[in-house]
Amino acid sequence: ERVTNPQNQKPDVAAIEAFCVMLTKEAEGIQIGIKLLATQIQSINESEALQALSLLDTCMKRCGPLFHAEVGKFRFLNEMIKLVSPKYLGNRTTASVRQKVLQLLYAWIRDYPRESKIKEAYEMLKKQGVIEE
Amino acid sequence: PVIRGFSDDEPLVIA
Repeated sequence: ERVTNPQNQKPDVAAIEAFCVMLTKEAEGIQIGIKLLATQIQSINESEALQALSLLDTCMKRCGPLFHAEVGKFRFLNEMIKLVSPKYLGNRTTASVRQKVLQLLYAWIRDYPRESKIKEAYEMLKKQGVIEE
Repeated sequence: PVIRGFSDDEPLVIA
């Protein structure tokens, strides 16, 4: 909640650090962290959602392959898909949040090629017309 | 009886 506080004028670096530590050091930290992130990225508050996506990006860079493997499951990817899909939450999600979701997926295909479901999800979004070239 | 697979995941949601 500190990390994604809509009143943050700038990133709460200490809170981000504490979250990453929790994720990597605590038993089931990854499972807990993933669920929290999935909830926060779907916040109706744009600032909260954007900061949560930024935290997700940081965790991908810092928290290692076990974290990548959980993000790279459809269980989590589906929650990102729902944000951009008009069938689900896409129509109430702001453009900046939708854009950030797609940017992350695109970068992750390149940065985490072992997580093949990320590419599969991205290709589905292209095929369904959610992503335009 | 349902035969369960070993996949620890869910199906991909279609947008």
